[in-house]
This record gives sequence, structure tokens and C-alpha cells, in this order.
Amino acid sequence: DAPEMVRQARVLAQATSQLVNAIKGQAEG
Amino acid sequence: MPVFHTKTIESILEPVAQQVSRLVILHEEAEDGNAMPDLARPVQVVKMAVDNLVKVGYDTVNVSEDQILKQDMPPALQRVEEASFLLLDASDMLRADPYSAPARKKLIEGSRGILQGTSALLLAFDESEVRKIIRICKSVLEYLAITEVVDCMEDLVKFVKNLSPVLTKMAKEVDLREKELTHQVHREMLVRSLEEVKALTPVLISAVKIFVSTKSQGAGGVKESQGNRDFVVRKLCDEINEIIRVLQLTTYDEDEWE
Repeated sequence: DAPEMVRQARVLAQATSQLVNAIKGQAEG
Repeated sequence: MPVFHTKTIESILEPVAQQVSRLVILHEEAEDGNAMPDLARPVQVVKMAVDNLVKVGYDTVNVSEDQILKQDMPPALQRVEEASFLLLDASDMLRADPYSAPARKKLIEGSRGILQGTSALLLAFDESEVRKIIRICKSVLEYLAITEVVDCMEDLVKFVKNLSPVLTKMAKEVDLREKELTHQVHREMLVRSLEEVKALTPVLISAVKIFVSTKSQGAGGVKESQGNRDFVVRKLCDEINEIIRVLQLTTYDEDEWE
């Protein structure tokens, strides 16, 4: 049962991953 | 050797850490000059996640009584927030010029900043959770310190009644923490000490009982039974202090030590 802060940190990490994927998609393409 | 010392932190940061380092490599290897896509939407999603995290982070700081957490969290929250501003800036710059090199640099710095800030935040929070477990361990040590004033059966009953719940709580918390650690050696050290504490607890109660009955009978052997009792208390205290020490270890400490 993770505390709210840990849950929000996970959400941010996932959002950052998606952003980096979008940037990388361009860089790799 | 794992980089992140708990499974929770590892599961949150490992994937994004790998992606960010790959991004940095790509950036260093090839400034390919391609136009960047419009990143407004993913940047906005990150910004919203940052806002939520910052809010929850300050709420956590405000309700906490842990002074170290109150000190460590705000800089980490600021780091995350500043990083999100870099990303917003970059996104605006790229809309005006999809080839902007300074914007690409800001994207990298921003992504890295989010990663580092979130890492600092999670570490600060984790350390404060560890301090909670250590407080429980220390309350067991405090109970053990009063073993020497137990000199009748009535005291012994009260002593066992008070010691049992705090020992059970300590065992449960240390057990959960052990399962959270990524570092196998630290896990094994905690398991070993906890097993020792569990094995020594009935030995302690028996030693106190022998001391109390020897004393009440007024017969010989009081000194020996007292010595035996103190020896068991010392062993228990040593194991609990070892648990406290290992709880504070991170893989980083060990790398430094090596």
C-alpha cells in the first residue's frame, strides 16, 4: 500500500519516460 | 551491484533512468539536425505530474514531524519543479524553431533534472521511513535496559507484556524492510540478526525468570543468574544495534567503503 507521494513519483517517472520516448523517436529517426 | 537500494525506488526510476541515459548518448553522438516534433502534449503531461507530486510532497513535509525530512524534501521538490520549467521552455522554443539546439539541450537537462529530483525525493522519503523503523528498534533497546530492575514475578509478567508487542512490531517492520532491499548481502544480514533476536527472546525471559526465582529463594547462584541474564541482554542489544546499522546502509555506502 504505497504512500501517495510514491504513487505520484511513479506517475511522473512514467510521464517522463513517455516524453523521452517522443524526443528519442525523433533523435533515432 | 544494484544501483537503487529498494525495489520500490528501482521499479520507479530504473526504466526512466535507462531512457534518459540513452537520450544523453544519442544527443552526444549525433546532433542530427532533424526537426523536433511538437512536444507540447507530453511536456504538459509531465508538468501536471510534477505539480501533483510537488503538492503531495509539501503536504508530506507539512504533516511530518521528521526534521530531517522537512529539510531534505524541499530542495528535491524545487529541483523537480525547475526541471519542468526547462521542459516547458524547450517546448515553446521548439514550436518557434523545431531545429533549435538550445531547446534540445534544455530537453536533456529537464529530463535529467526530473530524474535526479525524483530520485532525491524518493531517497529522502525512504530514509525517513527507515528512521521510523529505527525508532521502533530503539524502543526495544529501551525496554531491554530496564531488564535489570525486574526482580519479582509480578515485574516479569509486566515486563513480558510490555516487551512483546514492541518486539513483534520491530520484527514485522524489519522483515518488510528486508524484503524491500535490492542488496542481497544487506538482506541476509537483516535476516540473520532478526532470527537471532527471535531465538534469544525466550532465552532472555527464561534467564530473567531464573534470576528472579534464585533471588526470591535467597539461595546461592544469584550472581551467576544475574550474569547470565546480563549476557543475554547484551547479545540482544548487539543484534538490534546491528539491525539499526544495516538499515542505514545503502549500496552507495558500500561502494564508497570498498
